[in-house]
Amino acid sequence: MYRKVSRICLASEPNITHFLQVSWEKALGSGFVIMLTDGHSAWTGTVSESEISQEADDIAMEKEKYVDELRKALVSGAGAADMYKFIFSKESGHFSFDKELKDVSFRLGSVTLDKVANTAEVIRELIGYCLDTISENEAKNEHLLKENERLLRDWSDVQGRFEKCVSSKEALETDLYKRFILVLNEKKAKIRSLHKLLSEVQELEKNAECGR
Amino acid sequence: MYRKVSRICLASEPNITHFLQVSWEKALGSGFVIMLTDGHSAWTGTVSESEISQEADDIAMEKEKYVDELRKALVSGAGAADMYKFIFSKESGHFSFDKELKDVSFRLGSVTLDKVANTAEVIRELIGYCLDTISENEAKNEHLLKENERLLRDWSDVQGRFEKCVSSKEALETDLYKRFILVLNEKKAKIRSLHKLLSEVQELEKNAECGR
Amino acid sequence: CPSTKQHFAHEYDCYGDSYFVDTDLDQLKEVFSGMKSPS
Repeated sequence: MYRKVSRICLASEPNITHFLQVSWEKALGSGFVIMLTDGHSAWTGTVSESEISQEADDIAMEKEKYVDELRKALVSGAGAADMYKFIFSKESGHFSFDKELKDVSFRLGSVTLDKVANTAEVIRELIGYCLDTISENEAKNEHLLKENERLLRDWSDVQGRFEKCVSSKEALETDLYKRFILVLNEKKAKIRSLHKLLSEVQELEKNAECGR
Repeated sequence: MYRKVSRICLASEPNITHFLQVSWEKALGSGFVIMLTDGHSAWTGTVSESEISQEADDIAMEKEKYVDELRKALVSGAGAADMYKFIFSKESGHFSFDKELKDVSFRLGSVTLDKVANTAEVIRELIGYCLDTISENEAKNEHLLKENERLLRDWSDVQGRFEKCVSSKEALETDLYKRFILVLNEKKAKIRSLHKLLSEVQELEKNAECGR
Repeated sequence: CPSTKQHFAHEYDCYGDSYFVDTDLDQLKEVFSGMKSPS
């Protein structure tokens, strides 16, 4: 069950905010229920899937595109004021909505709404739904904040370990080279001493040869 | 300006949900405005800071603790049904709320509410506030979700770099040792050959000495 | 004793690495680990 409540202004009462509630089961295109209220009275009506298909045919629009237009007009909320005109007659209950383009407007859809007998109950249910949605969003918000903090801690932890790894890699390289140089220089010193000894022995041998 | 709307049940009408809106400027203890509605009618009243102080004195409670109790009863929402009893007389406009403990309940506070003339406007404003709060929360959640995605990407990136660093550190160590071993063994081969040569020269010298 | 000392001094450097016998990964790691920190 999906539901969306948005503010609209009626062409006949532009200074009074009205609220439009649209609710549907799986998909908007499968039909939906409209509820309109001014905070004092409420009217409700249903638009069936066949009526949606018929309307789409009548205005020569692909059904999917038409449902998308319905979504923008009745469900999206933001921007509806600029692009859509809502007309409602309390006497007849006729509710219609037009899409307004540059210099032209065309009828997007219409439905007859019946006045609700127990308006107070409908308004209570609407306010209750809003409060529940607020609570759910606050809980989601809380959860996301905690997730956010956890992710930040995790990132900070890995970043620290990465920095340590970079430092320790540099330190390892330096350390190994230093140790290697010490051991290598020992070998070089040995080679030098062997060379010296060899030269001395060869010199001695040469002198002995000369003496003989 | 702070505002909180919560569901309450009146002792006289337990099956009808009422909505309690409490609004205050900087601190609840500095005074607040109450609005009560059943979706059809609305009543409003003000509780001043001095009235709060007076009430705290009357029930021999520290003001800070009393304000905390007020917050739990009127603002917190959750749990209010279990612990607090709300009594309202539509005729007199007298609204009171009791705290219910195990077997005893005591009057926490009361205020006289006046019936609002233009209920529809008050209810429209309430629904409008709820819709704005929903939008704000949805925007916050959207932002937090994006933040979380970014943090996850960042974490993943650093984790990858950390793993690469660990691998490259191991590879560096292996590589350096290989090179060191090659160089050292070159030097040792040199030492062995010099030592052999020295031994041979010394042997020759010894033989020559013996011959002489 | 002096002769043993002399023998080892002839065969190994002051870090315990042989002058004559080729080293390998394990031996070199052992030599390095026995060295005090160069810094």
